[in-house]
Amino acid sequence: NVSQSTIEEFYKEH
Amino acid sequence: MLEARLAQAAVLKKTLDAIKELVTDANFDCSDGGISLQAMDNSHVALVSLLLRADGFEPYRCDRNLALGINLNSLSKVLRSAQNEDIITLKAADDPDNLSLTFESQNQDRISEYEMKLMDIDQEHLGIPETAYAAVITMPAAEFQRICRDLSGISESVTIDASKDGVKFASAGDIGNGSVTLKQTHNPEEPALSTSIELSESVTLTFSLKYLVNFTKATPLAGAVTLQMSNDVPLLVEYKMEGGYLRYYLAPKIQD
Repeated sequence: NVSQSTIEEFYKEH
Repeated sequence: MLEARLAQAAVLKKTLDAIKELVTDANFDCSDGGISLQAMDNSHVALVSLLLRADGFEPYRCDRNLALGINLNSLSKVLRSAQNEDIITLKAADDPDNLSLTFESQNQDRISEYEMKLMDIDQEHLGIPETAYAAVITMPAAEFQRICRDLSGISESVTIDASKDGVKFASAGDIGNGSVTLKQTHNPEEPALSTSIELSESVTLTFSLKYLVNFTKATPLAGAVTLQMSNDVPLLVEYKMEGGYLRYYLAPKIQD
């Protein structure tokens, strides 16, 4: 099964 | 205050066309370095990062940092009134309620003046670390656009596989499957038509084609596009233009 990740899972709030 | 004069309205018009379907509202952050924007799409799968450097404007003046909260659809409507060849000047006071836009024809026989209301946008800003990507692929922007469009007819997703043999874009869907493989080419007379693949390790990632097709709306801004990938991090798609860049980051699809 393939799921879509989000940008926030990779980059932290500045 | 901000005062920024751009020799060709076309740059701003094309930039807006390239981001307005992905992002509805965004802060244009103005500083002495230039005008930048960072925003995610509604579903937080893609991120847009735009930089228009101060040296791309003549003159450029920004006394203190300003965040201009702009509805991109509204800005796009206002920019429709500018001809591609017009000289465009953006002005805003400190703590502004409005952005003023002036469009002058090349021979200055027509001057159009617009004021656009600004909005308060509370936007989170993500820190994107400098990354040494495992695969850096530069190719003609039109080629990338064609590949994304063609494969979107087959499937919602594309798997991009960068290896020493080349870069392969492959999709599989209900009607069948398809792939396009690009090899490294060198066109010394027209570097923008070359494909280059720099690789420190093989990378395979899967992405939503809907977003990639959307990114390729930036094709009119640059002859070449650069894709940067490492396993398990977002793809970086970059269009470099004179005086800045437009970057898109796309979160991968991940095997559960």
